[in-house]
Formats: sequence, C-alpha cells, structure tokens
Amino acid sequence: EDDTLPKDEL
Amino acid sequence: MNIFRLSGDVCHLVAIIILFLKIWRSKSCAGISGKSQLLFALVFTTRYLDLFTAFISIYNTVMKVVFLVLAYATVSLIYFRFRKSYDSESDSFRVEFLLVPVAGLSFLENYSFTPLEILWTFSIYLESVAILPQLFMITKTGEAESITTHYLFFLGLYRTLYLANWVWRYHEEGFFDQIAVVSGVVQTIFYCDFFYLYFTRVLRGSGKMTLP
Repeated sequence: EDDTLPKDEL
Repeated sequence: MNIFRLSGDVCHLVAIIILFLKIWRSKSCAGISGKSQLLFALVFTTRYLDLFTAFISIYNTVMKVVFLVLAYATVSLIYFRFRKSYDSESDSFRVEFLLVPVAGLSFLENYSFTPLEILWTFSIYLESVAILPQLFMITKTGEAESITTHYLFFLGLYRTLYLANWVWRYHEEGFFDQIAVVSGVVQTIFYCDFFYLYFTRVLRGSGKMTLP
C-alpha cells in the first residue's frame, strides 16, 4: 500500500 | 508552514553555521565528532534526493541546498583541511551499531516500499541517532568547548521546536507523520541530559562544560 505523506518538512 | 517549524529550521541553520565557523575560524576541529558530521551529511543526502524531482517551495529548495552544502563543507574541513586536529582517538563511537539497525528498521517500518521512501525513512531514523557520536565524545573527553555546547543547544532547540510544530500541525491540520514524530521524540530525548548540563553549567558562565 502506498500511504506516503507530503514531504514538505526539511 | 508555522512559526515553530520556521524557527526550528532557523535554529538548525544557526547550529550548522556556528559549527562551521568555529572550525573555520579556530582552524581546528578538536572536540568535534567527525562521525556525527558524516552521519548528518548522509541524513541530508538520503532525505533530499527529491530536490530535483519534487518542487515544494523556494524556501524548501534553498534550505535543502544550504544544508547539503554546509554539511559537506563541514565534513571536508574535518577530514581534509584540518584533519591534523581531528581527535579520532576520542571519536570512537561504532557507527555501524547505528547504521545497521537504522537501515534494517527503514526496510521494515516505512510508508511504502519504494527506493525514495525507504531512503527518506532511513534519513529520519538516522537523524535521531546521528548526534550520539558527538555526545559520546564529550562524555569520553569529559569536556566540551562552550561554542560546541552552543552548537548542540541550537540543534536541540531545533528538535524541540519541531515537536511543537507537530503538535500545532496535528491541532490545525490534523496532520500526523508517525515515523517522523516517533523518531523526533527519541532524538529530542537524547538532548535532555545535555540540556540539563548546558543550563546548569555553561550558562552559569563556567565557560566550558566539564562533565562530573
């Protein structure tokens, strides 16, 4: 399953 | 973006600049763990692979480039330019005891089994233990120059502010990144002991921090 989250943090 | 995350990123940048300037101006990396700096360079390298594939904002891109450049510049100062002052005797933490479990865990516990996602997860887990060689070196030498403690203070402050950032994002956006939060809490806990020494010794004006 692909429940990746947005990678907006450094 | 919120004030906690922005100030956290600024503290992180300040910490990295403090360390770089300390080594550059004193022309020495005595008391600095090259291993920790290598691990941080690895953290940024494995985390910022999306630098060219995912554009988030100018700020995000600029900060990633700055962190990468400063991390590698610091490593090159330690291992090349001022390598004679590098105290490899005291910098004896076995980093393989960190890399193997972190790599194993990133294959087991991740959000999706893709190369980019596993490398990102690896960087998150690695960052939470990357400071250990530096903290170990301080306990081994029994002291740390005050500028080194200021570097660690800003690094710890950056992590503490990120915890506040996650509380804020959960409250405001319902956003919760379990891997980042659990790893971040573990990382911040490693700084607690240092914070105690920092506030009770360094800020009392004793100049350098000597361990009991």
